[in-house]
Amino acid sequence: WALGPGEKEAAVDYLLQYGYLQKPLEGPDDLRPEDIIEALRAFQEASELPVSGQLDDATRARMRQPRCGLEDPFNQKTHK
Amino acid sequence: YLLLGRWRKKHLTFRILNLPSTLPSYTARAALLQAFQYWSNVAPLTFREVKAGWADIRLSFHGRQSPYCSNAFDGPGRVLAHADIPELGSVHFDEDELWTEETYRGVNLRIIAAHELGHALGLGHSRYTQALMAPVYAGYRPHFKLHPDDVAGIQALYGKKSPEIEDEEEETELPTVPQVPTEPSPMPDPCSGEVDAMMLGPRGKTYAFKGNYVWTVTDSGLGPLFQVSALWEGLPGNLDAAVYSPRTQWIHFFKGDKVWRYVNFKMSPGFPKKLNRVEPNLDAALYWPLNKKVFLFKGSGYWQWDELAQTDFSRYPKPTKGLFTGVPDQPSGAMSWRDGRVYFFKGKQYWRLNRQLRVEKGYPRDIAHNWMHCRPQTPDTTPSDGDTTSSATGTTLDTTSLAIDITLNTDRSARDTILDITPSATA
Repeated sequence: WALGPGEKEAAVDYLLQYGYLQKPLEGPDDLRPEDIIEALRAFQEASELPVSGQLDDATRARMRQPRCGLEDPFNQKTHK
Repeated sequence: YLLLGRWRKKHLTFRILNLPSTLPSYTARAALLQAFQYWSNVAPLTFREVKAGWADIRLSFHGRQSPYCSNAFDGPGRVLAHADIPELGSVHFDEDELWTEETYRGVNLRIIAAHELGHALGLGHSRYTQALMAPVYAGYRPHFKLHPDDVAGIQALYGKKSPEIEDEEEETELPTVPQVPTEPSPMPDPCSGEVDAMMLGPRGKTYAFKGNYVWTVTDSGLGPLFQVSALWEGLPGNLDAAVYSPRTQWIHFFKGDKVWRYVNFKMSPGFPKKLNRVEPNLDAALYWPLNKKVFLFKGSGYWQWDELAQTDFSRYPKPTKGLFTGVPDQPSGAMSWRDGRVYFFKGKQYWRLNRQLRVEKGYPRDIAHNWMHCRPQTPDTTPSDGDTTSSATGTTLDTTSLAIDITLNTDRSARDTILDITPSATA
């Protein structure tokens, strides 16, 4: 996807902030692409968006919606 | 729903530490109080406000910096608020948001507060995007109510609300003293649209008076009809006017050449008194928050009264139309409402005035349809700006499922507001 500067980082920050993605406790900071895709799919499903695993326009728009600051428990893996 | 924790007790105190600058304070307070009521309506919880000292739940507004919250906010948009789970009790709102009420603009404080209180009571985010506990704000809804998932979640934590297990000390008996001898009169039909008086009372409740009866008007419907004297002992029916002043907490009722004063539902000593400095048989009364004065109306004139000072009435009455542009003579009711506007009522119609006290375009409109939630008898002309009033429209009055939601604070000072709603019962 043609992403603007920083859009990918902003999306990863969103997924981390709201509990869709967990920084590996022991590993290095960089996250595995498959984890990011899984987190994105969890967010899209919880948001009733097409579950593409891609950072498409609808997903980015949804991430800009005003919301509560608490985490979402919608990615079973991180939620555990 | 998701359960994150719960309080070991069900009777909680709360304290409002500060308010947003984008709303009149009594509008913001009413929104926060209503947010508590959504939860106390469906679970055996009570919330008592304290104005000083410690409270279980503490509501406050802060921005990008805060001396007591490590979780800074991010300016307008994005994160609107956050809250701690039980039994911590902090509820914080982003002071940089445009907090509003009764409009699609900005962010509705009442709905967001209800969401954050859901967290403070132990709920996590819901997967239902239309549920109150969904993480993303779904916008202002004029007839907002909890989603079944919200109700199921809170009842999973605290049980269902049921009248028979209401705690004794919370029991609020209706007054047992013999009521004022009132001539038996037929119960009025709110859908007639006609009222003797309208009042924005304590805790932002809207009261309509007709004959010997009074009922509350809310966004989601009408409260049950009560005999006036069942709530305000000693008060007769067929009132001329009613007005509540947030400045003094006094409620004044006018009838004929007498005036009654109450604080909540308790009559003040020495009342009723004789009206001697203004004319008897008034038509209406309202409190105007901008100058904190009470206005009394009769015929085409008004008196402006400072409750706490000796008012010189020698130059009154003055012509009503000189100050309230476009309103009718001999109104049946008048009030300043939660939305910051002034309303006049007469016959079956009402007029809405803007902050310059000038009747807005598209008025008068139909009381029964726009205030009393009755199905329109005739096609209603919505004003050209399309703005409908705050109350629900288009629903027929359903008297079968009304719950009694009168808060009776008989022996508590006005300071402690008990938001315990008496259980539903046959009206």
